[in-house]
Amino acid sequence: ETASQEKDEL
Amino acid sequence: MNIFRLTGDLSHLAAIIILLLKIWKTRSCAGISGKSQILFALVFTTRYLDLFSSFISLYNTVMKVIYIMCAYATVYLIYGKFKATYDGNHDTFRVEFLLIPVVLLAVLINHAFAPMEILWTFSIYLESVAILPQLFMISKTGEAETITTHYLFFLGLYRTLYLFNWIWRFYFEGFFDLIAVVAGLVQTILYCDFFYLYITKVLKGKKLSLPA
Repeated sequence: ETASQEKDEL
Repeated sequence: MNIFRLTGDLSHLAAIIILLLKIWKTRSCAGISGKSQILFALVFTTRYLDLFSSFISLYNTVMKVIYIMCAYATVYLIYGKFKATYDGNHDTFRVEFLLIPVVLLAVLINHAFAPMEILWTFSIYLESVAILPQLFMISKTGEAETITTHYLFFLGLYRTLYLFNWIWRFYFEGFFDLIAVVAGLVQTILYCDFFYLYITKVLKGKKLSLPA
């Protein structure tokens, strides 16, 4: 599971 | 930020504004699925909870606030102010058939088993199918007002542009989010039939009517 990346999208 | 994501967000904003203006100006929500609008309000609510916990940019915050306010204003107009014009007899899609699988999927397939992450995943999965009640309603009534087709076109275009945004980000930033991409593909594929009708009919000045 890839780490939860920075959520910068709307 | 890249051109695909910016035009995607603006296309999304255009869709939301077109719908809100259509209901407000015509004082009618005929042909609009209130269920889809409730699902979209739920999508924004579960995805934008980070408004209170993290600041990414002014653009990000402003757009999230606008999306949430417009979504709830639209739901209010449909079920509140103009509920007399709400066509409940044709807005009969069983949303529990969407919500239950989406909740299960969000709990089972996510990037991290943490509340915010699961809410975000739920929101991504829900958004990919949230338009189904609206498309179902159009198939039941057999037609859609032209302004409604423009709303759907920009709404479908936004996630299509996001697919290019993800290609761009993968190539230039090495960014890749399988959950968002797969859900975005499903979401865009659901619009293909509508896109075909929109391009072959509405753009030629005809009314969108489905073979009932």
